[in-house]
Amino acid sequence: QKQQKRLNTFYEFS
Amino acid sequence: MFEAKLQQGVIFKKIVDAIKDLVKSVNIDASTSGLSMQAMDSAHVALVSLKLNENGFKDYRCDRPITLGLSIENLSKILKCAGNDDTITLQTDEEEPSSLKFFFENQQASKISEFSLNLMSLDSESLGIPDTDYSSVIQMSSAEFSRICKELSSISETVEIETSKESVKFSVQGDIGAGSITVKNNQSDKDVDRVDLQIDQPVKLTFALRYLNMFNKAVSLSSTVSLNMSEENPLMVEYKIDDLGSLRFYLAPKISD
Repeated sequence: QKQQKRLNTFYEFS
Repeated sequence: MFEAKLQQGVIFKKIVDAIKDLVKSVNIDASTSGLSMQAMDSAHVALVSLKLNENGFKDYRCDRPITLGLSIENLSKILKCAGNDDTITLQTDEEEPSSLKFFFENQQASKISEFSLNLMSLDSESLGIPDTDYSSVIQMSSAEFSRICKELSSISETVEIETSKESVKFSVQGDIGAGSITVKNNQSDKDVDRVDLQIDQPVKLTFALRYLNMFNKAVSLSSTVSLNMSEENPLMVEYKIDDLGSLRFYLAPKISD
């Protein structure tokens, strides 16, 4: 089962 | 003093219509180079990024950078009062504006509407998105991509997108069964058929279709859409807006832990 990732897994808050 | 006059006001209406199901409130940053906006959905799974260049406006003036916090719902209500052929002007004289003026003028300048929208102060939580060299880029008809997403979402909530040198395959698997749509490179001179694949590295990524269907509300902004992917990276969907800028959507993938 694939889990929906969130964008802050990939991008840093600036 | 900030003033931005868009000759084709309908573009602004289309942009707001394209994002209103995804984000509730946004900060529009106005600077000398133009307008930019970045906002995420409440789950932080998808992000919209808008850039409108100052030279795409009929008139544009921004003496110093300002941030305009807008409720998309309220902005929609105001824009409903603009005709599709109207010019739209945004304007404020204050440095820390508490409201933003809108002027809608018809072609004959015989009907002029003026509205003032109260602004919100929103915390500007923005993500740093690096300029990415995507290993798989697909340019295709936005209507065609929208149709593929709609059709496949009746079979599954999730689509797997797999690229290879000569084709891109959209696959779904659901309770009722499974299916796939394979689209090949096609240098057709007909826009709706043309598919341009630039595959440096093939990718296989999985996404939630409901977000893609929300992004596709932007089809009225551009007849072509580009899908930009790299392994283990969010998908970037870009709608270029002629002579003005671009509307980009980012979507985090689904990954098996």
